[in-house]
Amino acid sequence: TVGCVALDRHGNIAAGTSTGGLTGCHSGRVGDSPLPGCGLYADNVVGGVSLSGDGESLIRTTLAARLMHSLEAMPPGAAIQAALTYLARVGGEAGLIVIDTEGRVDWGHNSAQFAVAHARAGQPARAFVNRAQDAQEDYP
Amino acid sequence: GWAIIVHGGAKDIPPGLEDAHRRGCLLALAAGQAILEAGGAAIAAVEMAVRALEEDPTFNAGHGAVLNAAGEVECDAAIMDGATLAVGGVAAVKTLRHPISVAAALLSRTPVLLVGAGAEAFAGAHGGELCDPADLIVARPGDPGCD
Repeated sequence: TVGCVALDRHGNIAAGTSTGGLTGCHSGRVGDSPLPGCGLYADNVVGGVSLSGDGESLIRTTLAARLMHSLEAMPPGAAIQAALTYLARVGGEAGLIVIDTEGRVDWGHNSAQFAVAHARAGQPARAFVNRAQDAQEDYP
Repeated sequence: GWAIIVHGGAKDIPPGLEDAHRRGCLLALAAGQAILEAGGAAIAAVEMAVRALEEDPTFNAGHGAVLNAAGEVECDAAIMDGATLAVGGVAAVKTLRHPISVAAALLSRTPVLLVGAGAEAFAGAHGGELCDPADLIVARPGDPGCD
């Protein structure tokens, strides 16, 4: 599964997801990826999110919606941690990318790895496969 | 200012493939970043970045999708515009080279989510890039895929 969140110069935010599914899953099975509030969400007054992980768990927890609600009250890093904590109720792995309306970028995961690249105006593009490799102090 | 972040899936990355994942994410990021730097729209940047990821066989999306129990490819994609809260999504599609672009084409045409043959018919009527399902299959033994 892949995804993207972007904020443009006009303050507009968008989010997207795309997946090739699960090996050996039942024909017709659909996970979180195409479902707003589960695998993605975007709202100019809050931010945008795109998720990856165990689709059934992300659907059962409506994790993208939960992450968006948390973003209304806390910065992206804390909102991501709150979402991952909630996910533990049903179990499963997830990776989450976020840009809030102030342009703050962050990401997190409880999976072994999560390939991510990000960039902001005035800051070069960087790529990682684990959040621990991405220095916290670089975030606004 | 602008900002962009892309991901290539929450999963175990096989040893030796970390660089391919970082490189693929950076290429996708560049595709979206170019649009944002030129003053373009976030929705266009997201579509272009995801298209690049769908094109890269490193990732489980588009070209690189895994097979279900019936031995078939079934892809899903969605895109959301934070300005209007419009959402376009497609699911269980087998013949779309870039599901994200068909999802984007839905944004201005009302339906939120189309599945299967209906989504593919919509793609055919609105300039979607159709392909043989076999064109999307890449040999990645042991890859369980992910959402």
